[in-house]
Amino acid sequence: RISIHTLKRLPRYHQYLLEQQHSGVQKVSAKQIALALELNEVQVRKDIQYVTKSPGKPKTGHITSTLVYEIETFLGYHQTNHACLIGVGHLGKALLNYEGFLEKGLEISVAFDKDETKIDQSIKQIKVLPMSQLRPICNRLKIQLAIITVPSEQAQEVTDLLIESGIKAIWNFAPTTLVVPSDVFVYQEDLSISFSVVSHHLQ
Amino acid sequence: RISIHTLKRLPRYHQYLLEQQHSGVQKVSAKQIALALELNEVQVRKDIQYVTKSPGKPKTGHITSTLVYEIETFLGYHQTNHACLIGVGHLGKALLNYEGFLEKGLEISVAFDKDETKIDQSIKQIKVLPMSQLRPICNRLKIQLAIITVPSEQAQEVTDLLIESGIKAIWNFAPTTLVVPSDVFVYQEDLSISFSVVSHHLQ
Ligand SMILES: NC(=O)c1ccc[n+]([C@@H]2O[C@H](COP(=O)([O-])OP(=O)(O)OC[C@H]3O[C@@H](n4cnc5c(N)ncnc54)[C@H](O)[C@@H]3O)[C@@H](O)[C@H]2O)c1
Ligand SMILES: NC(=O)c1ccc[n+]([C@@H]2O[C@H](COP(=O)([O-])OP(=O)(O)OC[C@H]3O[C@@H](n4cnc5c(N)ncnc54)[C@H](O)[C@@H]3O)[C@@H](O)[C@H]2O)c1
Repeated sequence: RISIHTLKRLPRYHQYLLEQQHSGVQKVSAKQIALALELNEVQVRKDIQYVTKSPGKPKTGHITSTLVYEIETFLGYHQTNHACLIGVGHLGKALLNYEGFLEKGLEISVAFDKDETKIDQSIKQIKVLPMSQLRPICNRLKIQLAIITVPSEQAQEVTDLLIESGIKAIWNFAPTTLVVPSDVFVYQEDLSISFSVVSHHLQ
Repeated sequence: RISIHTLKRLPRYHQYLLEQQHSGVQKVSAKQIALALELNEVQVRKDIQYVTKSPGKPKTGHITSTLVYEIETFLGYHQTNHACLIGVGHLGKALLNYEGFLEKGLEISVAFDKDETKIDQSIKQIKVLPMSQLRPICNRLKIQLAIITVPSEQAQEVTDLLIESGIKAIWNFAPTTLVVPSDVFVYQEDLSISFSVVSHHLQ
């Protein structure tokens, strides 16, 4: 299985390669990617071997457009993953409004909230439904991915309901550790980790 | 200079060490950290050398509480960095409401927006001011860090104003590349990179 660290590097290679492609660069080598992104060349080569069968040619490297396509395929950008979002508060609304997800194959199809006043609204054509609908809707739409943007003390209760509804992967924004069975994947988002990088530059 | 990849790993070591400390584990080795976080042991050892003078003892490793303290000091959690936030929309409000930043030494002191209806509100005691106040306030409060949560087409114009106001580091959430002088650090946040990890687990 590929490590989470390689998985997080691949979108950065993809972004860099797209920029190269747009400025007409036909070929690109692992060395050039490593230099541009401050990474170790051996690591870049190893990462690329996950997504492509063709080894780069010694001097010239990979065809930019092919590598872009192979990374996109590997990361699942070409298929659409349908997700549900739980907790239509400030963060939930910002994620529902964000158009950058569709390009990566993420489509939030439906949202849920326990607050009566939020039910039956639509944000960017995404309907907000009551929690009582969660299980039947996730089953019917075969949704496997859930985004959690509720307060931390509510996150575990919401998670238990999601697991009963057949959810297999959770993107959790609430700052709390979720207890899930071993066949459920949880990605814990923590924006304050990015902040550590910023704050170090201020020292 | 430390690489951005090491900087992003350190908060994860910190989180793991805090959990160990809370469950009474007195000592921890680079090997244990590497196993728990699926990382390469040599890499973990190298990273730790940035934050601590004392090499771990061969069998037992580092004193957990000391290493926690040393990472916190290195990442600047013990001093308070004052920041301003520009663009009090959905995402801006979610960040103003988030209490996880204070623990990492980030205090958002003031917010700005161009929308008249948002001026003079307060979110968690943080006042929202008009853009005409940006330069005088950043100078007076000696703010060096700005968080940008405006739409992408407005982000460069906002950045130019921030640089004139003496800002040295920008945490940018708008999906666009900012042009800045070489002495200004920009951290480009992109939540869809985290999504790539989640979506790969759905394949
Ligand atoms: N990870 C990060 O870096 C980061 C950054 C900002 C916010 N957050 C977190 O994101 C979460 C949301 O923040 P926010 O500012 O949007 O909060 P908010 O209070 O504005 O929104 C929370 C929403 O969840 C709904 N809700 C509460 N309990 C529920 C339940 N049991 N079932 C369904 N819906 C429920 C509420 O009705 C509300 O609409 C919080 O946990 C916050 O700590 C995390
Ligand atoms: N990086 C990510 O993964 C991610 C996720 C969600 C949203 N976003 C981005 O974050 C940004 C904010 O999203 P949102 O949903 O909160 O949008 P929003 O429209 O709710 O909020 C934008 C705010 O910026 C203010 N604004 C606009 N132009 C301004 C200017 N020139 N000066 C000062 N204030 C100005 C508006 O008045 C509004 O209050 C967008 O760029 C969005 O694409 C990024």
